[in-house]
Amino acid sequence: YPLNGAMKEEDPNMDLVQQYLEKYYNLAKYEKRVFRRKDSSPVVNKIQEMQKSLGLEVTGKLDSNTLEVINKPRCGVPDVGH
Amino acid sequence: FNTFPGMPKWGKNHLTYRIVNYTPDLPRDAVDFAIEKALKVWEEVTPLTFSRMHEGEADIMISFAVRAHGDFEPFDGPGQSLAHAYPPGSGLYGDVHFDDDEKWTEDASGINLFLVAAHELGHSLGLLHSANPEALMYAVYKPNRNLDHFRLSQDDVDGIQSLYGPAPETFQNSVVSTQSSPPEPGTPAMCDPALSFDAVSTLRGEILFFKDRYLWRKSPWSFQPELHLISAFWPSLPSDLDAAYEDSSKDIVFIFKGNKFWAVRGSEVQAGYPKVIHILGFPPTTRKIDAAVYDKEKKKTYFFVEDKYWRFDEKSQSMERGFPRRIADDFPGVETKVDAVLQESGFFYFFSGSLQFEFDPNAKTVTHVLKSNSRLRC
Repeated sequence: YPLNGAMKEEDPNMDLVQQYLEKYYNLAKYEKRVFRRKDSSPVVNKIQEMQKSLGLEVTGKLDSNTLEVINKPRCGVPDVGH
Repeated sequence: FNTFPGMPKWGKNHLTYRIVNYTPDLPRDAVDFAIEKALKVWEEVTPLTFSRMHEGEADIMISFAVRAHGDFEPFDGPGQSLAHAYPPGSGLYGDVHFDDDEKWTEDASGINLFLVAAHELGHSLGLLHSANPEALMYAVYKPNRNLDHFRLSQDDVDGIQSLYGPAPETFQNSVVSTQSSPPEPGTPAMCDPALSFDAVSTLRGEILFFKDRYLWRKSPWSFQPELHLISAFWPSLPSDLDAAYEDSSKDIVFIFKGNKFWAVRGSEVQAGYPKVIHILGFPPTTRKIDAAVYDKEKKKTYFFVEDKYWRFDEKSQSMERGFPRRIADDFPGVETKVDAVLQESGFFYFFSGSLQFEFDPNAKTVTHVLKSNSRLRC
């Protein structure tokens, strides 16, 4: 079992970010499937959308500022219109 | 700021709300108070007004729930999503739901209910999230706001006024004006020679002069009196008060309007109020109190009603026998229509219209006549 950590390729934050984008930014199922491709443009677009609506620097990357904000308690209303 | 797609808004300015259930985290009156205060935040900058319903369908139904609660938007347990609300409309729309897996508090030790309620009610009125981190409508909970003197950001004000326009008298700041800046339209003029007061009271070493929706706050630590909306300190209190006095031994200010009175400690309205004035011993024919003052040396409170006064013994908590008596008999020289009374340095100061009578109770005579607003450095 000590190897399990080394075998894990996914960023531990990815599930959280996936859920966040799905819940508050209407990330669709088909977009989720390609989420693990780092250059996946639908996901990058969603992250940029999230950063813009949260008043963060728009980088399209999950930088520490972005992760810090999405870990904070928040209102459950999506940031974009349903 | 942002509005919902299509800019949904209420088609009327008077809205109803109902608190459907309560969280076990807080006393009921604390929840009531938080919601009322949150509604006031929006009421002060728009033409919107709110009234509470206790049964039936209100425009804004407010409830606490956990996990799935019947709207296909389940809550997620402790943390992350704290609450949600729906944009204006009928049925579910306009409603506010709080996640009762959170720890709701009156202060910032848990999740402050007032802050979240004010934010959610912004949604109920038509605002979506703002990208401005200073705005109340920012999506992320920010507990480090001034809870005692909360103010909307200009972004929030601009947002809500884009939907409903400004209040009849627009105030974007709880401190409305001081002597050094011109008063806002509709505010009482501090140095108007005809100025009278509705009520005057001490509060923890300061003096509060009540007039209409406002109060001037005169502090020994600051040169200029400050003008505030009464609702900035006590959102649930009415305006146009009748009387107020401080019982400094209890650190309580009692505030009277009509046949009701409230007790406030600092900026907190005490639970169980308002009460009716008749429990103090007034006859049913007494409809209102004109003025009141607490004599801290004798532990007695004087209540002035038309041309008579009553005396209440704070030790026995009962009205003294032999009252009411005529004001003119015991306070000769004082105008019989009393607006407010202060006690200071052994003197009583009677405010009557634009005049203030300094009365020496030992000599039983008026020693000075001043303008009512002389204490406001006019």
